[in-house]
Amino acid sequence: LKLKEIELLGFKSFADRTRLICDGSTAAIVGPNGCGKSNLSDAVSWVLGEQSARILRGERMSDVIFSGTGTRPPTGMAEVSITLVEGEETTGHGAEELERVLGVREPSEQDQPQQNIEAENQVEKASPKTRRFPGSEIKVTRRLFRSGESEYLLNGELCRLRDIQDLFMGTGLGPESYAIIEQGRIGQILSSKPSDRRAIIEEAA
Amino acid sequence: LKLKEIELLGFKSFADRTRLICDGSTAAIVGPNGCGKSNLSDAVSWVLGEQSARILRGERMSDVIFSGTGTRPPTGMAEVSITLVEGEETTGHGAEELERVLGVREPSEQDQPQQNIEAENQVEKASPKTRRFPGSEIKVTRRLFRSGESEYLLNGELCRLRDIQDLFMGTGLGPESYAIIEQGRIGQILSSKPSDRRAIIEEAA
Amino acid sequence: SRRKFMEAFNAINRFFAESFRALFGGGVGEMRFSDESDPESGIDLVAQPPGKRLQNVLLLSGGEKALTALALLIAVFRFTPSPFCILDEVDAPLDESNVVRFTRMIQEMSEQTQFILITHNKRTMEICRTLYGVTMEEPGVSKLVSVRFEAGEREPAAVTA
Amino acid sequence: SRRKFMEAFNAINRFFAESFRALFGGGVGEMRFSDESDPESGIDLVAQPPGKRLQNVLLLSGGEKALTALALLIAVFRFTPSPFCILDEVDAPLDESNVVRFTRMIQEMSEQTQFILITHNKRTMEICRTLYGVTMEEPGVSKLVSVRFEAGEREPAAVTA
Ligand SMILES: Nc1ncnc2c1ncn2[C@@H]1O[C@H](COP(=O)(O)OP(=O)(O)OP(=O)(O)O)[C@@H](O)[C@H]1O
Ligand SMILES: Nc1ncnc2c1ncn2[C@@H]1O[C@H](COP(=O)(O)OP(=O)(O)OP(=O)(O)O)[C@@H](O)[C@H]1O
Ligand SMILES: [Mg+2]
Ligand SMILES: [Mg+2]
Repeated sequence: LKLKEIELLGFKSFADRTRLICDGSTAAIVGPNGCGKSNLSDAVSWVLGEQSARILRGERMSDVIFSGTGTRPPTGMAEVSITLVEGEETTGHGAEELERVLGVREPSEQDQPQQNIEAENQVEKASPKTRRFPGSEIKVTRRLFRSGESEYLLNGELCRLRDIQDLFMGTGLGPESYAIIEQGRIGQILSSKPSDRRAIIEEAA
Repeated sequence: LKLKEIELLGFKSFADRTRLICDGSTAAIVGPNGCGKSNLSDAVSWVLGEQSARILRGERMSDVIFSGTGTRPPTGMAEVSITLVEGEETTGHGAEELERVLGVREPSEQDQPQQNIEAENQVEKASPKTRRFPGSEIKVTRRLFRSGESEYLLNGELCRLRDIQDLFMGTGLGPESYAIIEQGRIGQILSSKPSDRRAIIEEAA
Repeated sequence: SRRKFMEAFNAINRFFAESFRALFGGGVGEMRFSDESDPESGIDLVAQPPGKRLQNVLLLSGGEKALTALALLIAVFRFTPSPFCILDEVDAPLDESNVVRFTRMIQEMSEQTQFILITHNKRTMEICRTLYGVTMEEPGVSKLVSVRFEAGEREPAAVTA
Repeated sequence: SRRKFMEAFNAINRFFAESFRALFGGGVGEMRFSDESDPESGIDLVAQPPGKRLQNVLLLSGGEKALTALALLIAVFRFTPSPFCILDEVDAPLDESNVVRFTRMIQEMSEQTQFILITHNKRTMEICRTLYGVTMEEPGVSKLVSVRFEAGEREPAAVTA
């Protein structure tokens, strides 16, 4: 998996639609204090499923929606999309998950817990490796409305948070991963409890 | 009050006796990572009466005693002295306290709680402002032995922690003050509870 | 007493607004009572960097938080001067232009309070008359070395007994 | 399963020792079980910067803690490559020579993992092929601007709809 693009609309200080296109190389994000750099990193944690408003430096989740300035009204929705491209090598059980998504799965809004049994069957049905070709994309989108309603989409189709979490399991992008280190928190990796450190190794295993 | 000198012996990484002489101007402390800069700031918090090992980045108070290197044995004692000089203007009730100390007070180890009554009398006995002359010094020393015993000295005479705390009350060097901001804690001033912020104003009042 | 407290609160609030404006080059910083009607109420901080809306200080960025905290520290010092102040790498989250405003503020305050700044930032070093280097030539053992005085060379103050 | 966990633990421990040595220019970094006899035990970290004694990571300095944490992060990535990694001002507590070792390590890892580095440090910017500027020309509204590609100019990627 490689990161291809991040798209924001109405997320924190990014009122207008903004696209950050990645070409796979090491990139730097620079700018004066308070211009919105850490907001970009918050956008990525959010679209990957972050549920804690505190981790996103807000008091409640609606704090991520653009709250207006002296000359602009607040927006009614925050939306972030992230597009990942299949690299040549994908390791871990994330690969099978990806196969399932790109294969036969049609997420629908009426998904009930019985869905899990269905999903198991679908993995068997998915045809073998030939369906995966390097270059195929997955696009995950998350939306939050002022009304409190939230939506998750996978390649444009509505899905549940669970589907997103399943998708990223084992790819190194899960909640226990080190993929995003927020500002001022690099030291926290060391001061976490010994049992949390064990969880990091278990996630990696 | 002005800071004149800080002296360390066996405190954290300062195994040998080290003196930092201040001439009243703004000073910078520089050096590579891990060389001992923050240890200097810890030394000042400690000699002013800091009781929490955690604030001094240790697990227990004996972590402040030089613990040895590959070629040097650990020392048996940590000692820090701080010398303050009377400026022309000393404000707040610290001034009276200073007067008491430079005046008649003979701290002795057998001081009992009844001491407080004695101390009140002594303040009256101290002659008026003439006893204070700019340039007079107070030197506070704190020692900790591996045995766990600790000592406080005021101008070379043994005294109690309470005497040091009384001395610095109202001079802006109390525990609630902003006189020492540890590494990475500048943001904490904002995230402290509203009632703590009130305490800061009360201390200043 | 309550009167003394309110006097301190109002004076520090004025100083806070002034030092906030100086550090941010504009904007508004203010202390407010969490509950106006309760005399024992806690104190909230609100900040409005230039061009932004008034908001709770927790939504500010890393650099904006550091600057706001420094503005409050300076405000308290202007009310009750502290003999000295040790700041350990408070300039780390600041960008270039905010480091300049920070150092300017420290210079202004250095008449009243003696600042000792632990820093890796060259711009911050430039405003200091005295520079203490700490090294570990002998591994694990800290020593103070070379001292620079701006106005003419004096005896290096750092002496290891 | 237990076997898989131990395999991961041993591999990551080897990588941790290697990346610790590369970032500190020597010394020893190691993960240990808090209680050897308990298979479910938590994990402790010990670190020994070059020339110092082996100690608990909590006694390290600000910069030493950041480097040790980065060494662990790199070790986990070498075992399970992550598609990307966003680091927000992790270079702020580092001195000049440690920033150089940090950027060298990032360059080595960039084959496997795509790094996005939020930074104010010019040395860190120098190793990045792409540079995204964020500004607030319109107060309170963030925009992405100018993009620089090392190898020849390409279409600036930042487009605001
Ligand atoms: N929902 C929102 N609507 C509008 N603006 C917001 C919202 N949430 C946060 N902000 C603004 O975003 C700014 C913080 O941005 P951010 O933390 O990304 O800055 P930064 O570029 O990381 O700065 P630094 O270099 O200081 O860390 C704050 O000033 C805040 O006002
Ligand atoms: N009791 C002790 N005996 C010997 N050395 C100690 C003791 N306590 C701490 N140290 C050492 O002091 C070092 C930390 O010093 P300090 O935190 O002052 O560094 P620093 O100069 O502030 O670095 P940075 O720039 O990274 O913040 C550690 O490496 C630790 O080993
Ligand atoms: Mg930031
Ligand atoms: Mg330090």
